Amino acid sequence: KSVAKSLNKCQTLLSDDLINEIASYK
Amino acid sequence: DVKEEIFRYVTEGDFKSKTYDELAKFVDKFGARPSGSQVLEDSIDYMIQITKDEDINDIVTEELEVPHWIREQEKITMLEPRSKHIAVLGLGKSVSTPPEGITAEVIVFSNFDQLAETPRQDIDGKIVLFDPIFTTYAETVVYRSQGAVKAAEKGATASLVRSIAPFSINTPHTGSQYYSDSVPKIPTAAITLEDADLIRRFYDRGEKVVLNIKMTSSYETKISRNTIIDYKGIENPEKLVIVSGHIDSWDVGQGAMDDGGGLFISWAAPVILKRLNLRPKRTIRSIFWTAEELGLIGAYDYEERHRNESNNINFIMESDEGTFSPLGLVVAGNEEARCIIAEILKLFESINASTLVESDSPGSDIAVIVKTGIPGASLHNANEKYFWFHHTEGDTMNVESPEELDLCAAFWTAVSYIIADISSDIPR
Repeated sequence: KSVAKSLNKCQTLLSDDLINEIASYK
Repeated sequence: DVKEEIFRYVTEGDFKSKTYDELAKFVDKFGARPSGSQVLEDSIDYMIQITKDEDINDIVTEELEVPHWIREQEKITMLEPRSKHIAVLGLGKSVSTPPEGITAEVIVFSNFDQLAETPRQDIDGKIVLFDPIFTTYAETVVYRSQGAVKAAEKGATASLVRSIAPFSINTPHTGSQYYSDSVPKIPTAAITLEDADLIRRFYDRGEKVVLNIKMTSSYETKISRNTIIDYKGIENPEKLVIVSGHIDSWDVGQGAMDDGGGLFISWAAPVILKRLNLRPKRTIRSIFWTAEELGLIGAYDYEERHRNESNNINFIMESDEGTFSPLGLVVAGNEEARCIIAEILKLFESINASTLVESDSPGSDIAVIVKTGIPGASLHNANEKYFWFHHTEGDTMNVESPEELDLCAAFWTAVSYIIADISSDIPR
């Protein structure tokens, strides 16, 4: 197992809408 | 503020300490729940009843055949170089010794390579002791699970293993092991770190070590059940986010930690959501696996039985490595799936539970399903002492903490709710 050092591509893989949607659950 | 609402309710509100209290009632009532036992079946009925008491009634059980291995008498006596009682726990499905026991000289190996390099005539008729020093569970558990077969291939009459644990107060740790049809089945057991290291010191000094091993057990198969509880989604009820833990335990200890904690946070998730009247788009399915300890028997049955509908599993979760303070998730999935989970975990930075650990095979039971390509995760938690208690008489309620269980239950519920409710499926 290794802790994910970076998920660099997330910004390109996920839409802003989805990121904002997930953040809204906070 | 769904996440905050769940955490307030579980850590400060009416559900505070509920997970711990329900786990304690369960563990105190049933104790150990070995595969194939009546007490396991009674405990399954109990879980169904307390779920119905929460007005959650979408519950089915699925019957399957499981092993029922019963430990009877176990005793090891060191005869040479001096007389000493050796604490012992037989390994799951071990065969018995003859009534008079097996008396033989011990030969010690710290790894399988040493065994392979040793001529058969040096091993034939002896008791093999494997004494690998614990590094990680994954690295050393093979000496427990495969030691009997490897030793029998070289003519050993019995095999012993230094308990797979990093710490001991002369506590033997049991566990599963697997025979091969192509080699004789020899009795096999775990001894303590202390006794294994004592024998190793004698052995390295060239002193002959002779043991007498007496072990008896019985084996048959019985019918048990996986338990499936659905909290139906409102938009896509056919799509599943699964939370799970196993309900069976070893016959030693009480299975409070392994896997009572995982069982009860997975029971709590739909209960908490129902009480808060939070219903996600997709269905949250709680599964209580049966017969995990003797080889993931329930999980294999579920995977086979539901294979033609596996495309409906959006994400699968399991907690079987402790329910201590949550730190995040151990995640299997493609990069986009991990990115979505990482984004969700950002919501839990305030409780220090936002770490995403990558793994191809998280969990135990769910590994059977994850390996078919379904994304999933196990609970990443502060379980540094997990293997102190694992598969021992020490696995009791004293290992558990009400505050940590509350955090785990809230985390488990919030994560599963968000995955079940967001607009995007978890991609494969």
